[in-house]
Amino acid sequence: TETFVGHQVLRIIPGNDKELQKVQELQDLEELQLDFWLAPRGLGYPVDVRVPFPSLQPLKAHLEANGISYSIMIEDVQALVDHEQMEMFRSSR
Amino acid sequence: LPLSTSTFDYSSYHSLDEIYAFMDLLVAENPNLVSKLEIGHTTENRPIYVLKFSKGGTNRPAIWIDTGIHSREWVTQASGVWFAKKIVQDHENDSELASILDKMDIFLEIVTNPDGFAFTQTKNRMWRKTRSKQSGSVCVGVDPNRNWDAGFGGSGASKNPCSDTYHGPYANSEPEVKAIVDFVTNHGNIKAFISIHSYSQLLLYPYGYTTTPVPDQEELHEISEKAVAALSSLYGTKYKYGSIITTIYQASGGTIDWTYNQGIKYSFTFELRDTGRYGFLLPASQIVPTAQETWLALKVIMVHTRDHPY
Repeated sequence: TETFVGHQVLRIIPGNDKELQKVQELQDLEELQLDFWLAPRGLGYPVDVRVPFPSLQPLKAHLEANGISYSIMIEDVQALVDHEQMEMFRSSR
Repeated sequence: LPLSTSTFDYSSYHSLDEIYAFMDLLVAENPNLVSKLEIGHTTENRPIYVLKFSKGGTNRPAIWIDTGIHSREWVTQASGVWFAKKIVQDHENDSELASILDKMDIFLEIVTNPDGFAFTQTKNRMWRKTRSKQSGSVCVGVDPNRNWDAGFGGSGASKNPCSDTYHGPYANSEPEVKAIVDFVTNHGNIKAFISIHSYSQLLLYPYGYTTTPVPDQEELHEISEKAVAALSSLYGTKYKYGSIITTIYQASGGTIDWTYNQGIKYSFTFELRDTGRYGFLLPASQIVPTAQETWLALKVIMVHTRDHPY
């Protein structure tokens, strides 16, 4: 089973075309294993991306180096998945 | 398993088996209104079921609703379960719904991607695609919302089998897609087709593969405006609406582009809520409010379809 310990979901809201282009370029960096929950689609629209733990620092450094602000939408994906599983188990009980 | 659909927990996420058991219970409790059709089998040989809600007649004009084509979008399958119960509960006391069913049938496919859904429950919660094997690649699965014969293989889908938007080796390569294509083609009298995704609060109409506006753009835009107003009236959830390509991005091989091109004028896609910061991991406590608000929008579309035969 795939686990998501340490994975975070970052929310990026491109403020200008340059930032939008930088974010779009991230989609081609396969080595980062990014999972775009909301793909880039235009200025002012949130881009939500799940980032595996090993890629977190490199990606954050890249965003900060390019002056692209982001927020952490989900601190630890696995924690939410575990909670969801627990709720399902409780309900089926 | 629950004793009846009245004791079923609609405020919780459920496994594939539990949803299939719910469907059987609903049919058993309402044999004069609900039946279960098997429209095909998946790559991993799971049955693909559609619930039919009908007051009789043969091959009547119909409305199609599907949820869960992207397996990780759990709030959609859960909403589909709630819609099924709502139709049964209200088919007599809700005059609008009663009059829709007097003239039309409703088809509801709750788990449109069973293999992917089972995979999210056992191996990878974040799985989106089907589970078909790709020759020449270690990667698995095709994006079932890029596999339709409408602008297939164009911009807005990936040719890389490892991509989450991989369009597949050819149009309708996925049995989950082919099953619907065959059903819609054989039925021949479907007048509205609504495919439900999550998340980002959007109500979309064709096209996604081209910037060319659909001939019925004005009417679809008006319907969307009314539907979104009805949806927002319940909990204030803010939606945007428009054509796929102008509202989000170019997406080729999409479901409702194909259905529209088959002549199903009232073709729509929903992207349900996350009004917070949960994305695909929307808490189960939000299932019922999400389904309730979406139902109001669905009824606007269904009433319009009933009143505008074509």
